[in-house]
Amino acid sequence: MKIKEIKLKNFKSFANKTVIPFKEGFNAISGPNGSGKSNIIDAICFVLGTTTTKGMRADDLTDLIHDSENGKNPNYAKVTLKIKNEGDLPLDRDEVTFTRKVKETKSGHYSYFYLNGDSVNLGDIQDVISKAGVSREGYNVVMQGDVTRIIEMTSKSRREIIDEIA
Amino acid sequence: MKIKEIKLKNFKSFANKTVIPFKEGFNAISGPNGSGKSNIIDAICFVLGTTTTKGMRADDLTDLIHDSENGKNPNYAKVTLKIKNEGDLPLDRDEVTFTRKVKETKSGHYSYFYLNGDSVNLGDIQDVISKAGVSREGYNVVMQGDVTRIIEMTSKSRREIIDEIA
Amino acid sequence: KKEVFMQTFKDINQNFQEIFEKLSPDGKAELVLENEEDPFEEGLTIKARPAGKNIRKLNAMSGGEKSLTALSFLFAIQRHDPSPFYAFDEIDMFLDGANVERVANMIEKLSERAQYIVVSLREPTIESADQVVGITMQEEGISEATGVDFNGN
Amino acid sequence: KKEVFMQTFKDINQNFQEIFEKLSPDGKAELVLENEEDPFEEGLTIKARPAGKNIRKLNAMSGGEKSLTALSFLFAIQRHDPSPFYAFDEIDMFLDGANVERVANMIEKLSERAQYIVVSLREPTIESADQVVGITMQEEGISEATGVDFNGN
Ligand SMILES: Nc1ncnc2c1ncn2[C@@H]1O[C@H](COP(=O)(O)OP(=O)(O)OP(=O)(O)O)[C@@H](O)[C@H]1O
Ligand SMILES: Nc1ncnc2c1ncn2[C@@H]1O[C@H](COP(=O)(O)OP(=O)(O)OP(=O)(O)O)[C@@H](O)[C@H]1O
Ligand SMILES: [Mg+2]
Ligand SMILES: [Mg+2]
Repeated sequence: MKIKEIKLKNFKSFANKTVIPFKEGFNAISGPNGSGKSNIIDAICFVLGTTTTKGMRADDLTDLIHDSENGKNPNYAKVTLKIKNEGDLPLDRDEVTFTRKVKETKSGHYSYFYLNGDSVNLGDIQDVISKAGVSREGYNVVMQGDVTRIIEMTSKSRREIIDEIA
Repeated sequence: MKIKEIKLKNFKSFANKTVIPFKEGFNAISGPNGSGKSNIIDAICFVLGTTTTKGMRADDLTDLIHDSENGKNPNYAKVTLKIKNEGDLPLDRDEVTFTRKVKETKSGHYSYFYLNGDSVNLGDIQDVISKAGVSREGYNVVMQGDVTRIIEMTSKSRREIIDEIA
Repeated sequence: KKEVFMQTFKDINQNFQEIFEKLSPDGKAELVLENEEDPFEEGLTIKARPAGKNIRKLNAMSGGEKSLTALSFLFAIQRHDPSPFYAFDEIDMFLDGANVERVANMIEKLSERAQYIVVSLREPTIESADQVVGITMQEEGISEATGVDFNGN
Repeated sequence: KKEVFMQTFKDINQNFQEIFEKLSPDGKAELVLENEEDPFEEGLTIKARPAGKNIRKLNAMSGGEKSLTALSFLFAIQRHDPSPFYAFDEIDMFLDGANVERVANMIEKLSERAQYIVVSLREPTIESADQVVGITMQEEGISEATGVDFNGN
């Protein structure tokens, strides 16, 4: 499985529909402070459900919806990942899309997941990606400032990492 | 009060007697990872007593004594600050020296403080420097990785900072 | 007690707003007491608006924005209650090139009134200093000062 | 259960030692179970010896040494239990120039077998990538991708 592109609409600072292509190998994202780099990593975790709202620096899901000074405040945010299936995803297509949308209404906020356009649960998406080796604990993602976490955690939690893998 | 120089002997990675001069204005310390830069900041806090052993990345004071592979393991560590007195220190000399020594013996470890060569308590040193405006809480020192601490602490602890200053 | 606190708060808040605008051009920020009537009941929060953005919750800020806001707060305290010297260990690690320059320039100005000892790996900071002390570990496990370089500032 | 755990531990430990020596030349490190007889009773610690130094307590290591040790552990897990893609956000922020180069080179090799998406402000990392995506905020508060630059690697 490789991420071919990410499409963001109203997700955090990405107000306009933004499409970012990725290569199969080594991709770097760069830019000034506050420009939106970490928001892209948050968006990947948002779709795949591998982190909490706190992990995305939000108090609740509605904080992920773009809101700005000039009042252009939409009531939904949407992120789509276009994935190349290398045979490791248990689906019969070469290209797979995962989409997650959060919508705010008067009675609360709702979260919708789509797999190739069909409405599914978060659990369905997690089942599919775990077949390709993407772990639920998300050892494949290191958030900003977290790199030395493994050294600073207790020795018991460090041993538990091996437990989960075994 | 300005720090004219720091002298380290057997303090953490500074096995040999090392003298580092400082200018009155803007001093930068640079060098590769693990070379000993943060140990100098630890040494300043060690002498002035503005931090805990945990703040100096040590479990107890004896961890501050240099110990190395090739067995040259001394039983003491010593740091001296040579200070220019600009009239803000309640002492009658132009130059003041603060020294702290930690010594390990069979029956435990002992910490000695000296002010201009005379044996004093930590409290005496702290009284003298607080007259020059060096606060006990040490807002004048930011340890490595701590810069965003003020943003991440609770709003109550942030308000308490103002309480202490008032 | 409340009198003194409110006076200190107003002064530091004034400093904070001025310094934040210098470090984040076009940005605005202020310190806000959660309970103005009885400040000791609640805490102190920060409303910061980096250039052109909406006032965000503090935890939504980026690493670089948090650093600049925290440094503005620190410098605001220092202006109100000056200390003769300051020791900073890699305060510039989250900052991009332009922000490192701004912080380095500010320290350069502040160092006319107080002494700054700053550990840094970033070029703009090292180049702004009056003096650079190099630290190295030639011999296994033993730190040495390699030399002192006057920047000729 | 203990069988499987011990096998996994041995494998990851083997990887960890090899990778640590590549990232910290002349250094040595290993993973150590606090209770080998009954590993589930206690935890897992790391004995790391950067080049030529004594084995230190983990908390005495420098910021850069902690990052390299943590990254070695992460890469050791990845070799044992590979994932198709990895996302890293400024993992190189504590590292000096030489160490950033070593980590960037390692990611470049690993990216032959898995996809890496790495946020970074450091030049050696950006230059090693196959593609660089620039992010900017031209319009107030709105992020845009400025363009994609193939490094021609
Ligand atoms: N819901 C939202 N609507 C609009 N903007 C938002 C929203 N949530 C977060 N932001 C903005 O996104 C910006 C943070 O972006 P991000 O953390 O991605 O920056 P970055 O490029 O990683 O910066 P750094 O280099 O400092 O880490 C903040 O300025 C914040 O105000
Ligand atoms: N008691 C001690 N005896 C000998 N060496 C010690 C002692 N305590 C700490 N050290 C060593 O000091 C080194 C750490 O130095 P320091 O934290 O000052 O590095 P640094 O220059 O700040 O690096 P970085 O750029 O990575 O932050 C470690 O390698 C550690 O092993
Ligand atoms: Mg970021
Ligand atoms: Mg350091």
